[in-house]
This record gives sequence, structure tokens and C-alpha cells, in this order.
Amino acid sequence: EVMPTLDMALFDWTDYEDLKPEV
Amino acid sequence: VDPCHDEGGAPRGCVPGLVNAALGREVLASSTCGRPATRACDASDPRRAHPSALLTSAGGTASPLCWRSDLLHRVPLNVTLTVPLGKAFELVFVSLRFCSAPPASVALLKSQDHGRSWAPLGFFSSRCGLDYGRPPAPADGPAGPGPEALCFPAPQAQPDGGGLLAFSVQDGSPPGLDLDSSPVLQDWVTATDIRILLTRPASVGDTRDSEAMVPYSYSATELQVGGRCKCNGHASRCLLDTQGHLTCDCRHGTEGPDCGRCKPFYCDRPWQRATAWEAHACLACSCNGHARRCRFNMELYRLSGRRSGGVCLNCRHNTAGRHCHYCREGFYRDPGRPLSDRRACRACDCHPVGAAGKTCNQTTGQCPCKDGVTGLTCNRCAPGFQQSRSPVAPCVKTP
Repeated sequence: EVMPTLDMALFDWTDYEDLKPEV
Repeated sequence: VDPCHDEGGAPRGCVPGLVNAALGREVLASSTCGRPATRACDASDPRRAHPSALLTSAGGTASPLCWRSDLLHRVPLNVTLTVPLGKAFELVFVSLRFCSAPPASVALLKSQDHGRSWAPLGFFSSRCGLDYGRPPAPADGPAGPGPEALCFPAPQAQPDGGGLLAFSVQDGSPPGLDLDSSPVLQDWVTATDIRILLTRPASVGDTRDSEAMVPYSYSATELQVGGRCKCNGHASRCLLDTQGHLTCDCRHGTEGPDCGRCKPFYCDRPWQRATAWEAHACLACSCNGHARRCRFNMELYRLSGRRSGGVCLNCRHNTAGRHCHYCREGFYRDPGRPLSDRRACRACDCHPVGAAGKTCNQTTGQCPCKDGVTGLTCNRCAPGFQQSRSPVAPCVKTP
């Protein structure tokens, strides 16, 4: 089974702003 | 045919041919007749001039033109002839033909530093003790283990009125020394300049009474310095460089006027002089095409059993290691490309959320994945997991 790649738009960065990667 | 490599291309020791190193070189004479002009010698008249250039020009020998010193009237009667050879040579012999009665005392010197310092090669005198404070040369050569400047008999007058000074480097060297294996013999034969000191004319006897002297001049021709351009076994010829300096045409990864050092990238082992049986070529560092510079490390060389001591510097193309033979952190080896390929190392490209770090396995390229994440770059949820909204735990078990 091939899973879809992680969708960056689905992540909620509210509590993890400092971890958010630069795109 | 390449004298410095065999038929298979393997390096082998090579040496330039035997030449007269003095031929065409300028001779500096401390005294030359003709200034002011006399009836016998006029420096401004080519037909009556006797310049020092005649000593090393390729004139015929049937009727030689001779250099002549000024008339010398009182003791000391020293006249010096100096020949800069332009670079280091390995001497075989030195000879000088006199056009008049040969001097009774001559000293032969050499310099190895282009005239800054001088050392004797030999002395020639009918009275070695008085003139040079030395005993006559023993018939079987030097008494010590190494070469020495000995005092030989003065050149004999020939029936034609002239005479020949002849010196072979073997004359001052103990029998059995081999140039390849004897550093002292290599030092003994090496010279950048030759100097001949004419210190006592034949006409002056044991007395040093200047009043009793008849004016005298030295006269000579055909100064020959037989030798090989010194290239330490790494060149078969010497050439003039762009600045007109004589220099070895170095092979075997060597460079310098005498091939006396390894070229910058050829430092995988220490420089050595070549011998008849071993070329001792300088070896290029093994950097897989990813570095242009390297340095030699003696400790690594010893640890390798004296085989390899080169350490590559500034590995490029994301490589690392002594031989640029693995990928630097954050990159992994692409198995589909040879190690020498510019793109042999690929970026790990670990997923910024799915991976627990940025450094992947250097062989497989596998990034460290968070729980429930899979894929080479950790960019997918594993079967049985689904994406969450938390970047800390991007994949959670499917309910």
C-alpha cells in the first residue's frame, strides 16, 4: 500500500511556530 | 623512447647526458691582459685580445686562442677563474689546458650555493705542504671513509710548452662508493660553480722573494667541466626556462630546478632521489577527483607500512575523508554512480516534519523517521497510520 506524502498544509503550527520549517 | 619510463609506462630512474657544463658559460677572471693595452695584448683589438671567454668557447684546438692574465710582478701571484654553471651539476671531471708553462700550484674549488660559499675539490702543487699545508695525496686515495680534497702533483709541462690540469672526482673519493647509495658522494660531486685558483707560476721556486721574480702571466684555454645536469634521477634533460635559467625537465611527479621536491598534489609519499633500480617517483594523492590539494602526514605514512601518507584537503562535491572517499554529513552515496562522479553524493533531503533529524544513513540514504512515518526521506505515514495535524507526531494510528 503506497501512502500519500505528508501534506504540509494540514499541519497546525499554532503551538510549534519555532519548529515550522522555512518553505 | 622515454628514458624516464619503461615500455609499460612505469617510472624508472633517468639522468641527463654527460656534457661540458662550462661550454659557453661566462668565466670571471680576476686578471686579464689588455687594459691598458700592451704590445702583446690589447683588449680593444679582437686580433690581439685574450679575454676569458676564450676559455669556454667552442674554438678549434689546432691553434687555440688563449686567455691571458695581466703581467704579475710580485708575490702573491694569485689569479682566480670562476665559472658559474647556472645550476647544480654532478661533476665527473674538470680540466684546463695551459698555453704556457703550467703553474706550479693550483687549487680547485666548488660552490654548491651559487658562489656564496666555497669548498676545495683538490690541490695541485709540487710542494703541497708549503703551499697548502697538506701532505701529498696517497696513491690509493683518501684515508678516511668519505671523499676529501687531496693534494696532487702539479701539472707537468708538455713538449709544446703547455700543460694540462686534469681532475676527476674519483681522484678524491675512496674506491667502492656508489653514487646511488652514497649521500656523501652525491654531495661531493655536486657543484653550481667551479673556481680555479692559480697561486704560483712555474717560474717561481721555493723562495717567496718577490725581488727575484721575473714578470709572469698565466695563459690557458679549454676549460672543461664534465658533468651531468643534476636532476636527482628524475629527468633525462635540462632545458632553458622562460627566464633563461637552465632547469631540469622533471618527470615522476617532481619539480624544481633539480627535481628536488614533489609537485604540490604528488605528496602521497616523501620525495626521494631515484636510483638505477628504483624510480622513487612522487605519487599523486588519491582523492577520487574531488580535491586539488593534499598534504603529507608522516604518521599515517608509517602506519600504512610506508605506502601512503597523503591526506586530501578541501574535498568538494559533498565528499569527505582522507581520500574524499565518503559523503559528508547530510549526504549519502548514490549507488548508481562511481565514487569519482561529481554527483556521487546525494543530499539526504530528510522531510522537515516526518524525519527525526537531517542526517541519513550514508550508505542507504535512509533518514531517521518519527513513529508511524516511513519512506527513504520519511515523507509518508506507514500503513495503519494517518496524517495528524501535529507536526510533532505527524502520523497517528488509524482509529
